[in-house]
Amino acid sequence: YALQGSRWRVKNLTYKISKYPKRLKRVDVDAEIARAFAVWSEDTDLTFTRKTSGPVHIEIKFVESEHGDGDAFDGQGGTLAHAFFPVFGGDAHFDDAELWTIGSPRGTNLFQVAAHEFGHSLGLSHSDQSSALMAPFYRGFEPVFKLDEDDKAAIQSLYGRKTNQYTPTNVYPPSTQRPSYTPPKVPLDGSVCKDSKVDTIFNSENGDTFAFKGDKYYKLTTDSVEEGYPKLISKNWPGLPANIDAAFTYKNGKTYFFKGTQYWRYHGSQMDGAYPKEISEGFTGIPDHLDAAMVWGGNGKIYFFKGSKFWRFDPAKKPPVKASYPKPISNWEGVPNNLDAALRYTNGYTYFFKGDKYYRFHDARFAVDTATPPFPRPTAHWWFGCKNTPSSTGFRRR
Amino acid sequence: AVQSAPVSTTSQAEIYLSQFGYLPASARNPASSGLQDKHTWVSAIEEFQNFAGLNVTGELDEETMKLMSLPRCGVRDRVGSSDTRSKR
Repeated sequence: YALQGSRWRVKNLTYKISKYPKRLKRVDVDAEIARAFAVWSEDTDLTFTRKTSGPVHIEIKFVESEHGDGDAFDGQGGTLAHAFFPVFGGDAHFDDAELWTIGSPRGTNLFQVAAHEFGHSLGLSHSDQSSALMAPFYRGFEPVFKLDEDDKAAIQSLYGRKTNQYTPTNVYPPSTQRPSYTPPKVPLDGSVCKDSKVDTIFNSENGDTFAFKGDKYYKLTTDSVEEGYPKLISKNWPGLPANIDAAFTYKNGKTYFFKGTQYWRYHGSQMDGAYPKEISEGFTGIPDHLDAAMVWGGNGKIYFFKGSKFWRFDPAKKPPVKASYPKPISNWEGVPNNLDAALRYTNGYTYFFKGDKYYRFHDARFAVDTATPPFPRPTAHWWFGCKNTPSSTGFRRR
Repeated sequence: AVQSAPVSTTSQAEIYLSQFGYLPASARNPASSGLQDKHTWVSAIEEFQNFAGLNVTGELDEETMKLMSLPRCGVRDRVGSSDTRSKR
């Protein structure tokens, strides 16, 4: 997912429909728009109240061609609607040249497009996950609508998880709220600023980012460490040992941890079965004593790194590792051997970590990204938010 | 009803890429269209293909123009400068 950068300061928002579509009954439009807003109340404390007049947060209009905001609609097809981010007012405009329909495969489904546009009104940008509601392309009528994990992680990163009992007006399966676990606090130490080498870094199912180091873990914010960390790994992942080699979360929502010849599988903080198992048992073709592992955003496959080599693992294939692997890590232009960690971060980029430095990888060019300051950059400054540490490594990448 | 035209020419693709944030807004101005340097043009196509989950070829191929013709949201895919991504 991607965030535009602004959000509402309040969670109880109001809206009004100041111009209705030509071809639908108002009462039906009111119901569909309410259902579309309710999509975003399901996993947060956001509430949406319809008003018929006066000032509101989000104004909705069905209009055609040029309609006063400088972004003319283009007739049937093409652009269906657009919305403004909170900092620009949050309003949503729908092209009334479209054949808006309700609960039918004909025309364009009002509920789906409206739910997408309200994501923008709340601060979400487009996602490159084709299964996400916030993907830019209309996918046709979906009789059974389900918000993608990518969308949930996005909206919760802006407005937090659901804590109130407010049930949205639409009919959704009650979300299975995992009991939140607050492990005992371990006093924050500055050691990670002196020695920022990590064992592994991975994202959890709901988009949190964790760095493991020894027997402790750090929960990362967008540019530093969350208050009260590090904490003990064993307190949040009961049964998991210290000094983990590698970790990743797969699209099945499970997180896999690797150490020596063994691996563990967790769902959130719960061990997901009888673990540890042997890597050779669950990941045929993958070696022991790994350096790093990740799910690469370029193709959704699992990549393992060890020494100067890497393996690609595809659970859907038999065998899951082609005979052409391992291949040299030098194929990933600019990435060094003997890595410590690899991560596909929530901003869509792929990152590699080695020692106290990290590399950002440009997936489209299949090479380490060029930027200022150049890569590698110091991990302490950019990932752990360590104040008096340099922001660059002072030499240009060869 | 007015139908929006599918993307089938380079200049239509240029307008599309500019409309959705892959090329500078100036490219939407027909007077200046065609003034992209090769690297900018190829990068824009690569970025769009990468974002849309297509094979990243840098070429304005059939597959890419077909996707550009799909009904979609009018909000840009690339919002603001590239550093809207997290600080890292």
